[in-house]
Amino acid sequence: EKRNMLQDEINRVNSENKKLTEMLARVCEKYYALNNLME
Amino acid sequence: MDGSSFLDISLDLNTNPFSAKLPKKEVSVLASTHLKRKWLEQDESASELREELNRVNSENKKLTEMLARVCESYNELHNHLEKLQSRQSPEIEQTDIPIKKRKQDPDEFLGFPIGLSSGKTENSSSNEDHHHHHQQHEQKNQLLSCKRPVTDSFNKAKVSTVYVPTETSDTSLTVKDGFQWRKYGQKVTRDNPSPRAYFRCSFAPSCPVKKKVQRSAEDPSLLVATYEGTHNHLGPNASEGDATSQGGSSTVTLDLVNGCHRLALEKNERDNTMQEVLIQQMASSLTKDSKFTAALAAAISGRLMEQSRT
Repeated sequence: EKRNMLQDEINRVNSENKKLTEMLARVCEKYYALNNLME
Repeated sequence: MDGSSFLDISLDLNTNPFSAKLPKKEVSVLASTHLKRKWLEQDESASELREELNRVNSENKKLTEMLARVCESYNELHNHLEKLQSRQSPEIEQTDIPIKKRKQDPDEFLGFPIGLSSGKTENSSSNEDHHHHHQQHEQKNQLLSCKRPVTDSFNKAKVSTVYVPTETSDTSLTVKDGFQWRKYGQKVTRDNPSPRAYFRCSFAPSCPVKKKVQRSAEDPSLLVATYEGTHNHLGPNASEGDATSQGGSSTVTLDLVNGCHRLALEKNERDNTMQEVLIQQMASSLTKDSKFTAALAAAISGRLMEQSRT
């Protein structure tokens, strides 16, 4: 039961990390677009 | 004497009471060893899972920090761009700027339909990707369209400049040209100690004409009024039929005639325009005068009579 709980928690954090990575990619893209616009 | 007391009639079936317990002990030791091994295995596996959890948690923390930093940089850059835009073209209405001014929540800012912090489950990846691409396209268009109103308005605008003498002590930056103006901004420019005021024509609704007024840097006794655009209504003088004329510049230009040596600075085109304006003003004032029109009619009819006699 403890192992299952740990595995669930790992899955949850992994899913969150995936979302964070996608978000980071989008912000970086927007940042560079704005930077290019300013240049 | 009872011989049974001497005779050991015991069959010695249970001579060593520990001998019967030995196998049980062995079983229990074996079982505990097995359990211990199993527990150790489980513990080892759990510790591996714990390590894995620590690793992903650490990664999560790093990603969150990095995202916060990039969001902060983006907001700084965005604010900087807005400042630059407001400096370069303060006459552009704020409604023309499509970029939202307020700081946004990272989820909303990135077009994420689902908040991470809320812990909700995500939609199907295809829908999200489509939404993502659509939003990215819109955001890029918004970003790229920032300068469009500026270039369009400047390309289409008809620009004219007039110089008006004024009192040095007068700081109102007003040029009386007959039109009604609504002041919507003022700023200090680098090349001039006097501020520049921005006006929009409010004589008629939706009139696109804008006016910038600033004291001349070379001669502070002069106000420089720059008009942009063409009026979409009649001038302040009702007799003026030309809706496109810069009626406002006529009064100003007459002031120049009265005594402004700066007139020489203006181009030949402005001289021609001034002459036209003078003629228009004379014509309009004369046609207003009923005595003049009667005299003119009499003169014309008299001339016609003479011609008919000859």
